[in-house]
Amino acid sequence: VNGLSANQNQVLSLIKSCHDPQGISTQDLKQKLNSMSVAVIRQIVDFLSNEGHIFSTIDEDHFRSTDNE
Amino acid sequence: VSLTPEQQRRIEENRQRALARRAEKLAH
Repeated sequence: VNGLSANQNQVLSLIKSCHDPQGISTQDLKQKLNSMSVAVIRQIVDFLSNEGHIFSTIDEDHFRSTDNE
Repeated sequence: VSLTPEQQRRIEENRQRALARRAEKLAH
C-alpha cells in the first residue's frame, strides 16, 4: 500500500511503536526481528532514512519515525 | 532516559531534515 516491502514495513512499524526520546537501536530491532540479519536491518534502516520515514537520534544507531507524534 | 538540550536540538534538526526528505520524495 505504501510502496514498502513486508520486511521494510515490519522494521518501520517497530520504529514507530517506540516512543523513547532517543528512539530504538539497531540492536533492539535485531532482538525483536530474529529472522532478519543485522546486515538486512541496516540496509532497511538506510533505505527508510533516505526516504524520510525515519531519522537518527543520539547517534547513527538509534532511530525514530517522522510520523509518530 | 533523559536527553541533554544539545541532543534534543540535534534530534529535532534530524527530524526536520527527514520530514523535508519525505516531502520531497512524495512530490516526485
